[in-house]
Amino acid sequence: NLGNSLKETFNKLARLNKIDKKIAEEIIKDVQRALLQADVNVKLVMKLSENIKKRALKEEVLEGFDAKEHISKIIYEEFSNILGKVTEIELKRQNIMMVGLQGSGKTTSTAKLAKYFQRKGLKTCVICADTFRPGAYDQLSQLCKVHSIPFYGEKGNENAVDVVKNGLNEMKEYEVKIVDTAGRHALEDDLIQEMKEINAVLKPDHKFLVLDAAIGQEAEVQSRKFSEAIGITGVIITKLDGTAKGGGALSAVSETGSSIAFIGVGERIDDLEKFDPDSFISKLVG
Amino acid sequence: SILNEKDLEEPLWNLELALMEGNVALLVVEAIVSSVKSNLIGRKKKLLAHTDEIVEDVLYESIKNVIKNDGLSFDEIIEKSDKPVVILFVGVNGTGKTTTIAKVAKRLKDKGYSVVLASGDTYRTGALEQLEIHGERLGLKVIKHQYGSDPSAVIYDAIEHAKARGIDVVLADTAGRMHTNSNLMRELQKIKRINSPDLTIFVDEAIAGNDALERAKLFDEAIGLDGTILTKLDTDAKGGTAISISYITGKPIFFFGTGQSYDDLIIFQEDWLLNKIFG
Ligand SMILES: Nc1nc2c(ncn2[C@@H]2O[C@H](COP(=O)(O)OP(=O)(O)OP(=O)(O)O)[C@@H](O)[C@H]2O)c(=O)[nH]1
Ligand SMILES: Nc1nc2c(ncn2[C@@H]2O[C@H](COP(=O)(O)OP(=O)(O)OP(=O)(O)O)[C@@H](O)[C@H]2O)c(=O)[nH]1
Ligand SMILES: [Mg+2]
Ligand SMILES: [Mg+2]
Repeated sequence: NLGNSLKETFNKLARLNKIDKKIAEEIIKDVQRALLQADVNVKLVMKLSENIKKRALKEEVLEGFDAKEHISKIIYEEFSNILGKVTEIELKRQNIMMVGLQGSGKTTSTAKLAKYFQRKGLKTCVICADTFRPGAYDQLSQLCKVHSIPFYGEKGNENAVDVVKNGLNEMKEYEVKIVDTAGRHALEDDLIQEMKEINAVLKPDHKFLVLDAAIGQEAEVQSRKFSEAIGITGVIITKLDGTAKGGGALSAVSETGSSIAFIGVGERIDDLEKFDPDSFISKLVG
Repeated sequence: SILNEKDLEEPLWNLELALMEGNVALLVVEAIVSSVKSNLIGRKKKLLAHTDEIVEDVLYESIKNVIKNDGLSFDEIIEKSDKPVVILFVGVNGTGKTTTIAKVAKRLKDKGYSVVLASGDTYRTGALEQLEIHGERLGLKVIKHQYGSDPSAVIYDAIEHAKARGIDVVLADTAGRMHTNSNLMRELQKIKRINSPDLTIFVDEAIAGNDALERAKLFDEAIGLDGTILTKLDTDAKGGTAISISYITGKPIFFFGTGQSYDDLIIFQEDWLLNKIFG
C-alpha cells in the first residue's frame, strides 16, 4: 500500500531535525511512486520531485519543525502552486458549455451542475447538444425530468449547432443555460470543428472540461487540444468516488491555464462538490 | 564481461519511465522491470553489444509473455460453445460496454450467428433507449424490462427467449459500477450466479491509467473474468493499459475498440501492440 510506505518514510524523518541527502532521496522516491500511481504526468512528476528535493536540501528546517514537517510543507506548497486555485463560480446570468472525452461524465455533470445553480436560486435550464450518441436525448431529458430541471433538445435534429441556436431562442428567460455536448477527442477533427462552432454560437462564460479521475498519461495531450480549440475556463474531475486519485487533473489545469471547479463523487444529482484543494492534495500524495 | 547491477541501473530506469509514459501501471512496470533485471544480472555481455539493446530485447520478451493468449480466440470460443452462448459485459462507468456490445453483435451477425441483446442496465437514464437504438440499427431484438427492474431477471428472460427460438448468442449489458461499491458488485455476483454466462467480458478503456489495474483486479476477484475488450484506442492511447490488465487478470484481451462505429472493433494481436509500444 503506497500510502503506508510514504507514512513510514515520513515517520523515520520525524525523528530528525535536519535533512541529509540520503533521507531526502528516499522520501523523494516515495513521493514519486505515489504520484505516478495517482496518474500524474511522468515528466511533471520528475519536475515536481526535483523541485521538492532542491528545496528540502537547501531550505533551513524552521525552528520548532522537524524534518518530516519540513518536507510535508514543501510538498504541499509545490502542489498548491498548481492546484491551489478553485474556479470562481459567480451566481449570475451565464452560458456554460460542457466538453470532454467520450464517457467522461459530461451528461451526468450537466444535470448535477444545473441542480447546483437551481439550489442557489437561479433560473436554470439544460440544452442537449449531443446529436450523435444513441439515446443521448433520452438520457438527459429523463434525468432533467426526474429532477425538475427545464430541458431543451431536438430528438430528430442531427445538427448540434442548430439545436444550440434554437435552444438559446427558446430558453431566453433562463438565467443559466448549460449546454451538454457529445464526447470527442483530439484526433477527431470534424468533432473538434463542431465544438468550435458551438462555442462561437453560444459564447459561453464558462467552458468546463469534464475529465474522468482515472485518466492516465493521455490527460496532457487531450487537455491541451481542448484548450487550443476553444479555451477552457475550468475543469470538472468526475468519478472520484472510486479508487482513482485524479492525478491527470494537474496536467489538465496546467495545459488549460485554468483550475478545478467541481468534482463528481457519484451518479446521483447531489454528487457534485465544490473543489477543495487541501482534501484533493492530501488524497493525491497519500 | 558480465552484466552487473550498476550497468543496468540507467537503462532500466529509462525503460521504467518509457513504460509509464506508455500508460502502463506503476506496479506492473516495477514487476516487469524487476523480472527483466533478475533475468539479466550475471549474463555474459557479448562483445560490442550495447547494454540498452540487450535490456530492450529481454523487456520485449517479458511483455510478450504477459500479453500473449495461449487459449482460444473469441471467435473460436463462440464456435465451440453450446448454444445459446451467453456473454456478460461488465465494467466501471462510461468505459464503452453498451457500444461494444453493439460492435460485437454486428461482428457475430456478419459471421452468420443469430443474436439477441439483453438490456441489463435497468438503472441509468437512457440506457434502455440507447441499446434499443443499436438493436434497431442492427436489426436485432432487445429484451428489456422497465427501469428499476432486476437485471438478473432481464438477462434470464433473454436467455429463455434465445433457448425457445434457437438463437445462437445472448449479449447481456450491465450498468456501469464502481468496483468499490459493494452493493453493486454483489448485484453483479447475483447476475452471474443466476444466469451462468459462458463468457464474462471486462470492458475497460485504453485511456485509463493506474486505476485500470485496480478495477480489473477487483472485478476479477468479485465475479471472475474470462477476457477483456479495451476501448477508445483511437484516442491515440498508447496501449499500456492492455499490459496492466493482462498482467493482473492473466486473461486474454479479445478485442480493441477503435472508434464509435460498429466496425471499430479489431482482433487483439500481440505484434500490433508490441509495435505500438516499442515503436
Ligand atoms: N460513480 C460515478 N459515476 C459517474 C460519475 N459521473 C458520471 N458517472 C457515470 O459515468 C457514466 C458516463 O457518464 P455520462 O454522463 O454518460 O458521460 P458522458 O461524458 O456524457 O458520455 P458521452 O456523452 O458518451 O461522451 C454513466 O454511467 C454515469 O452515471 C461520478 O462522479 N461517479
Ligand atoms: N472514441 C471512442 N469512443 C468510444 C469507444 N467505445 C465507446 N465509445 C464512446 O464512449 C462513450 C460511452 O460509451 P457507452 O457504450 O455508453 O459506455 P458504457 O460503458 O455502456 O457506459 P455506462 O453504461 O454509463 O457505464 C460513448 O460516447 C461511446 O460512443 C471507442 O472505442 N472509441
Ligand atoms: Mg453524454
Ligand atoms: Mg452502458
